[in-house]
Amino acid sequence: FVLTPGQPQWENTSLTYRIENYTPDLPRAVVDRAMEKAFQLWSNASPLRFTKLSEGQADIMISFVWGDHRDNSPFDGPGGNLAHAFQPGPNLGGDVHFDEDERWTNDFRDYNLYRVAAHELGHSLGLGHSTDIGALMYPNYIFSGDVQLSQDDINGIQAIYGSSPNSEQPVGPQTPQPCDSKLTFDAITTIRGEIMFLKDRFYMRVNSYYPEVELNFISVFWPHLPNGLQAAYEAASRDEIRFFKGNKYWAVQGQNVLRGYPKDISTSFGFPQTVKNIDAAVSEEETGKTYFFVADKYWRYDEYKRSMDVGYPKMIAYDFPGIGNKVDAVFMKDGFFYFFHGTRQYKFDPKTKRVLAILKVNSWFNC
Amino acid sequence: FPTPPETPEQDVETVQKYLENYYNLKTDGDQIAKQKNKSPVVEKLKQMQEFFGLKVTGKPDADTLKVMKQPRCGVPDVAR
Repeated sequence: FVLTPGQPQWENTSLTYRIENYTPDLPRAVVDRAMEKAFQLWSNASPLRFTKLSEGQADIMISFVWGDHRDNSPFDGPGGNLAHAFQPGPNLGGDVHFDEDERWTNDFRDYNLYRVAAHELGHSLGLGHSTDIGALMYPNYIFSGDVQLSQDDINGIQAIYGSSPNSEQPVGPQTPQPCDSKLTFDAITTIRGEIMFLKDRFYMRVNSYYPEVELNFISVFWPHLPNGLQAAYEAASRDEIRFFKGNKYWAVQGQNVLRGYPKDISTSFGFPQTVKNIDAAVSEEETGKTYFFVADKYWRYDEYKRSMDVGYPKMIAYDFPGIGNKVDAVFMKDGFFYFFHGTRQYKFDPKTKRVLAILKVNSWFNC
Repeated sequence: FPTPPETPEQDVETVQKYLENYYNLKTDGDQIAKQKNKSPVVEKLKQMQEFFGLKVTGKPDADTLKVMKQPRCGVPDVAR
């Protein structure tokens, strides 16, 4: 996190705010609720308390304006600058301006008012822009469906105002660090020749042309997928990636989630109702066989016959000796399976049924 | 095939405006020290690239331009 230079802060922890005018893009009640929720995010993590005023001068004045609105930063029409806010202080201090030339929404469409308000209020309270892409205080607009303070935001606000007086201290999500040796993955899949690693709300992506690992929100590609996916695999013959969470799965082609999804894993693949979620999945392009790993067993599905092969499930430890009995994530490259469990990675040769190497979990990231 | 210019005119303007808005790039010629290989634009570009976790080249490459064109908060990334 980054504090505003000079570390300005409010002396009082009880602050007032007023919404001076409303955008015509949304009902007033929706704007009121968006602001209330945005303030709540920051009050939950700090000793700050906010009261809404309906008239008069408040500490934080909120308005929707366009173009040159007589401060030092004129807005620039649709796109570009979405909003700005002033650091704690009297008069203009703390005030938040939203560019009325934007379309403000309360859903995933550009631009979600609650998301932008939550960011701007961080400035009103004394925070600058964070370099953590998972933080609310990251300067670029990213909307991943949920709006929450990351641990970085919490650390920032508590560095200024101290911790929350609530007995239970808030804990925010951490952004994965690709070169952290303790990194673990939720799922991994190949995708049109690249490898995509999934963790919480994020993907990490590498390809041979661009050696630096790219970290960003899964929602950047697929805004309709949930966070915390548990398994994924590429059905290359159909140019589909399938993502699993609980007993549901989604199929995507490129950046499009296919119609009719999510579907039920029991109905589509033939899992018994007792299978509540998939740990990991991988498909062999040559044979059209897909392996699903569930607890200490695995199932094999035939992509051509579209049915589960008979004789399954089998024990992982028996047919994949050396990788343990649980799999977090798996993908296939150049004829080898790469299994991940915790912070370990196993390179496995399916022909000889042998582990060829035990690798660091982030060996693909050029750390 | 003719090679397209590395940085089309429009992109130069994007870079200039972006650095002025968010990285306090001063356009007043008198204030800019003209040192070889250490132009303020290059320095500010490097600062921006480091902030966003991009490859620090000091050049407005495709990834840098991509980030610059994303919608964002109007508050500068460095102190004004």
